[in-house]
Order: sequence, then C-alpha cells, then structure tokens
Amino acid sequence: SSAAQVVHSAGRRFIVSPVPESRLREQ
Amino acid sequence: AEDTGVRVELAEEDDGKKSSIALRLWVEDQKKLKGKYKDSGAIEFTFDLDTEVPETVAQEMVDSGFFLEIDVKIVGKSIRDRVSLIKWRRQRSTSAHN
Repeated sequence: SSAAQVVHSAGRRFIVSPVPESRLREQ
Repeated sequence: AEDTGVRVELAEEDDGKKSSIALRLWVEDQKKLKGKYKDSGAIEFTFDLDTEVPETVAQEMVDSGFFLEIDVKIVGKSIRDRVSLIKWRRQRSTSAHN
C-alpha cells in the first residue's frame, strides 16, 4: 500500500514514500 | 535552523563515521514555497558530507520534477542547515572524545 517510487537523477537515486502521519507536524 | 517549510532529517542512525549518509526530505508547510508544490511524499536520498554540495542535490530534485526552479534555494538551504547540524554534532562528539 505504501510502495516506494524510485526516481533516478544524474546518478542519484531518490526514493519517494508517503510521509508518516506522525511526522507531518511536529512543532 | 530557520523554518523553511521543508523538513530534512536523517533517514538512518548517524554512526559518525560514514561520509555518505541517508537523508529524508519532505514539505511541512507548502505556503513557504513560492511555486505550486505537487505533494509527492518524502524523498529519501544519500548525501556525501565530504564531497557534495546541498544546492546541487536541490537542483537535481528540481530536474527530477519534485520542486520548481523558483524554490531551489529554499530546498538547498533546508538541506544545508541539516548537513551543518550533522557536521557540528560530529565535531562535538569528536571533541568530547579527545
């Protein structure tokens, strides 16, 4: 359900995944 | 660090030795970005503390379509602030040992 998406850019790998609810607002 | 609306955190425990670390970046407050932001979640990437420049990674994120060019500075600054903190912590830890 929370499958990560992988994007490559100039040799770097970006892994995109949903932000956990608990981390959206911590302040 | 200044609240840029873009949050950057360690994606793994910092062992204090590896120069290459995993970071995770996500947008906490879209209103702080100038461009329209497409919510794509948290972006995880590796960053080399010794050889890499935060602004270069920010530009790669723009090139990959995560952010608009107009926000490249704010993304770069967010990464730079976190990287500076990690380096500072490492230095402090080294000083404490000596």
